[in-house]
Amino acid sequence: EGTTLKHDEL
Amino acid sequence: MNIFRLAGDMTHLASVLVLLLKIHTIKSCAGVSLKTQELYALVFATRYLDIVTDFISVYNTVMKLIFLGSSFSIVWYIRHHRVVRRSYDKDQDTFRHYLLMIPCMLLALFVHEKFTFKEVMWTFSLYLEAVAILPQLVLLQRTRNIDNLTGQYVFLLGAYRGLYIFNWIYRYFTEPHFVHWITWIAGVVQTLLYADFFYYYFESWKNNVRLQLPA
Repeated sequence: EGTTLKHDEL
Repeated sequence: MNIFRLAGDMTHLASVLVLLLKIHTIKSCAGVSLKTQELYALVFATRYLDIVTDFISVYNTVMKLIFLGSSFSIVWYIRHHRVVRRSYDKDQDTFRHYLLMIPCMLLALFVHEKFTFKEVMWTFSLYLEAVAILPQLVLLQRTRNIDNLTGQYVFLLGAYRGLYIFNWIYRYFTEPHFVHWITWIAGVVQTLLYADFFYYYFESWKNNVRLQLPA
């Protein structure tokens, strides 16, 4: 899937 | 955002503030490993490369700036502040932390979620953070008396990632497709490295005696 890896944690 | 993650971030923030408080008010970094602080500055520098490209939330950006700013200023204090640097024990803080960076970088080049510069650097920061406390733990074992602030700093720093583990469990059961093996394994390894420190920390707290790690 083309979703860019978004790191939403610190 | 769940309560475990918020508690984890606040614990992490508290650890940084405790250390800054110690260094800034009593102008001393006795018992603090510069090596660990340098590793943490590198961890944040490589983990928050997306601070300008991916906006998650105001909270996320503010916290990233706080961690970046505090970790680099702590390194500056210990290395360059004319009073603080005199209390730095460079003869005891001898862990060769470069030997930690190289295997973490190699591992990140082979084991990652996606082979892009940002993703490999992010993965590198995870592996590096897992072992970043080692110079500090070695220093604590060498310096006989561990002052309260340094002990509290290490305790809070270890506890934050432990809280993150509960956050990952919570998210795994509440969000579909939330699977990040690399983050989870690195986080568990990191927390386990504190296990013996936690044991002696609680023992000293329970018996109300000074924290001392066995040599």
